[in-house]
Amino acid sequence: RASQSKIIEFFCSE
Amino acid sequence: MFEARLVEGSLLKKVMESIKDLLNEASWDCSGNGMCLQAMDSSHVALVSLMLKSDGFENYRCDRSISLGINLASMSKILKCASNDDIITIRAEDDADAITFMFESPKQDRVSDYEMKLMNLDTEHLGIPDTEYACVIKMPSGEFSRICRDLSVLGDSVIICCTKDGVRFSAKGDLGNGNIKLAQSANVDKEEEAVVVDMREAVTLTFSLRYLNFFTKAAPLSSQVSLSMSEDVPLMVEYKINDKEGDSKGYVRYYLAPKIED
Repeated sequence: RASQSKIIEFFCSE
Repeated sequence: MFEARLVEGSLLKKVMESIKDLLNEASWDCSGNGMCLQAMDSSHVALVSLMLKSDGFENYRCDRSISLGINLASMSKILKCASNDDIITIRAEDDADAITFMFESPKQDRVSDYEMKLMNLDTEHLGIPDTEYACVIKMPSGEFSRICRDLSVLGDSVIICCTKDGVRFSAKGDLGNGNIKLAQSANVDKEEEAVVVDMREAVTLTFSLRYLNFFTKAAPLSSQVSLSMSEDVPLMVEYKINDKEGDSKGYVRYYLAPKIED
């Protein structure tokens, strides 16, 4: 079963 | 002083409809380039990046960059008070705690203005890296809306598989499974009806249909949508904001984090 990742795992805080 | 006048005011109404179900509040960052908004949904699964270019307004004045913290549901309610053919002007004084929306009928015989309180928002800004995507799919925005709606009958997720032959959207659930295959358009008379796949590498990714259905609220802005994908990075769904003449006034981009197999 696939789990939902979060956008902040890919884009860094500026 | 910030002031922006948009003759085709319905565009701003459509922009609000495209984000209000996904975001509760966000800052409009206004500068000489235009009005930008970047915000994540409350679950931090999706990101909206929106641009309204200054030269897309008939009148645009921004003496210094300002950030306008907005409750988007409130702004959407106020913009619903504008008729579709109204001219909309947005105005805010520097350091003001309120924003004013003015709606003028095309004949100028009815003018209304609404003042809305601004919010103090402490928003997190994310850096979106420049990405060369492995696949870019362009298709009619109505077609994408229909695919997301239809596959929601079957399951919570869609598997998007892009190969040189075309794109396949699949969903499965308790009642069964479904697949929608789109072939690239061989030759279409109208550009907005075309399905075009620009592929460097085949990609298969899984996404939440609930979020994709939120994104399709932007379909009234554009006849075409583009889906950009690479393995293990967020999907970018872009709707260009074009006026009646087809000139670019900006864009709404949604980024959606993929579902990953455990």
